[in-house]
Amino acid sequence: TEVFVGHQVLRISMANEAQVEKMRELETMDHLQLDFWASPSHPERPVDVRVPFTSLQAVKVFLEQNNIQYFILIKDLQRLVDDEKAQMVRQRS
Amino acid sequence: RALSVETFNYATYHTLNEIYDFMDLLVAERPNLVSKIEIGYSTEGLPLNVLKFSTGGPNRPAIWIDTGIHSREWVTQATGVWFAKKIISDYGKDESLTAILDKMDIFLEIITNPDGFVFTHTQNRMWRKTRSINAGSSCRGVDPNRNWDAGFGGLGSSRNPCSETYHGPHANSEPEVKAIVDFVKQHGNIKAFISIHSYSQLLLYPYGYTKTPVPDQKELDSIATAAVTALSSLYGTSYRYGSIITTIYQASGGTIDWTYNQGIKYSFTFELRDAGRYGFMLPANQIIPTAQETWKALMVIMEHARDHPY
Repeated sequence: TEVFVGHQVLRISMANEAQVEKMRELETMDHLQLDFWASPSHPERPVDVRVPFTSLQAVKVFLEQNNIQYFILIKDLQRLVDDEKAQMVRQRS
Repeated sequence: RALSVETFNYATYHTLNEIYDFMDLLVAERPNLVSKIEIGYSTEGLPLNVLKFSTGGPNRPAIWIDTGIHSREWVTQATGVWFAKKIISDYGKDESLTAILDKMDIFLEIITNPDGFVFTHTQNRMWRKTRSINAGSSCRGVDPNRNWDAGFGGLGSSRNPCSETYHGPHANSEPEVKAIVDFVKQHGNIKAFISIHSYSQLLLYPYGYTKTPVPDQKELDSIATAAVTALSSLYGTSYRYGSIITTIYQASGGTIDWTYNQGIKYSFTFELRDAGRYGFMLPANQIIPTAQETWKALMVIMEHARDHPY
């Protein structure tokens, strides 16, 4: 079973088209194994990305170097997955 | 196992078996209103079950609703379950829904991507695609919302089997898609097609693969305005609406672009709650409010389809 310990979901806000382009560049970096929950399209539409723990530093550095604003939407995805599973078990019992 | 449709817990997420059992319960309890149709099998051999709500009459004009084509979007399957219960509860009580069902059939596919859905419960909660094997690649699955024959393979879809938006080797390569395509063609009288996704609170109409507006844009936009107004009236949830390409991004090979091109004028797709706090991990206590508000918008679309035959 896939675990998401330490995976974070970042909400990224782009200020202009150039930053949208940068985000598209980030989307093509397969080695980071990013999961775009919402893909980059317009500056006014934020992007949500699930970032594995091992890629967190690289992604945050990329965003900061390009002056792209972000905040952490989900701090530890596995916690939410565990909570969800526990809730299902509770409801069944 | 729930003993009846009444005691089924609508406020929690369920497994595939639980939902399939629920569908059987529904049919057993209301056989004069609901039946179950098997429209095909998934890649891994699971049945593709569709609930048919009908008060009789051959090949009536129909409304299609599907939920969960992207398997990780759990709130959509959960709302599909709630819709099924809502339809049987309201028929005969709610004047408007009764009038819809006296004139039209409703088809509801709650688990559109069963392989993916099972996979999200057992192996990877974040799985989005189908589970088909891609020749020459170790990556599995195709994005079933890029696999339709409408601008297939164009911008806004990927040729890389490892991508979440991989369009597949050819249009309708996924049995989950092909089954709906065959069903829609064979039926020939579907007048409204609503495909439900999550999240980001949008109500969208075609097109996604081209910037060319659909000929019915004005009408679809006015329906969307009314639907979103109705939806927001319940809990104040704010929705945006418009064509896929102008409202979110270019997406080729999408479901409702194909259905619209097949002549189904009232083709819409929803992106349900939330606006980004939990994404695909929407807590179960939000299932019922999400379903309730979405139902209001659905009713607007279904009423319009009922009152504007074409």
